[in-house]
Amino acid sequence: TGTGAVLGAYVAPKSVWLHAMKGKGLEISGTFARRSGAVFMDLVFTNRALQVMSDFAIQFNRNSFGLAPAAPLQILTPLAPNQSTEVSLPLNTVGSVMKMDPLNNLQVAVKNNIDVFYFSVVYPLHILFVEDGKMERQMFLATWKDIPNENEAQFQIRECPPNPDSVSNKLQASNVFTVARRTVDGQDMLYQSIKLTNGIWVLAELRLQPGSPSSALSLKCRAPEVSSFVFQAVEAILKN
Amino acid sequence: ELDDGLDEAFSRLAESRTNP
Repeated sequence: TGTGAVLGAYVAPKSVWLHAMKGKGLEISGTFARRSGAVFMDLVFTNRALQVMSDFAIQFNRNSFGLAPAAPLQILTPLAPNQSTEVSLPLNTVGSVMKMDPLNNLQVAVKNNIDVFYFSVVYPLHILFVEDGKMERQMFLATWKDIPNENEAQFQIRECPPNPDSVSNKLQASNVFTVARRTVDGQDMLYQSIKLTNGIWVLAELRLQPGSPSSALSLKCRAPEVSSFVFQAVEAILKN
Repeated sequence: ELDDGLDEAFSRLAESRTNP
């Protein structure tokens, strides 16, 4: 970009969500991304059938965080056999809420002129980490103390970048904000905050082990069922 | 001097977590 090393938010590579075998020739691959404060489903539709496909539409089932398409699916021209088209579907989080198992499961229905197809995907929780998720230091300390110990979950992250600055920068690009940093007995401790789209705060302590690619992540949250999904997201961000 | 005591509070938190 010419502006130096500007880190972007982590986006997983696309994977196949609907195989052509199950989609009567329609193959859909996709991933989720957060860009400029908005969530997108980035999709590739491929026609592996022998007939033209048209009249595409998409719908989500109710889900844990109210994810819903913010606009109709824009595939405006018919898709010829062996043709692919990329589409970026903007999402919002004001849809109907229903707790899913796993929490980040999303059931999707796609229709075209041939049939309606259903598939399930899981989304990485960091697409729900909002840009104003940096908690005030005083609030962080009070909240950390206030959340009971039984709501603390501990995880091990392997393949963590070796120095606290790169860890902090990488995470901040995906809206995991470092509130404070301390070094105790040679260990770097990062205190971090995350806010989800539904207003849930997650407090983190990331302890980097000197000379080791492994680090310890402790998460405190009033809704502890989100912790393991936040861990998976943080681990994916740090590995990539 | 804007020391609000928070720097010290974070140091105590980190200490307590490393050497409980």
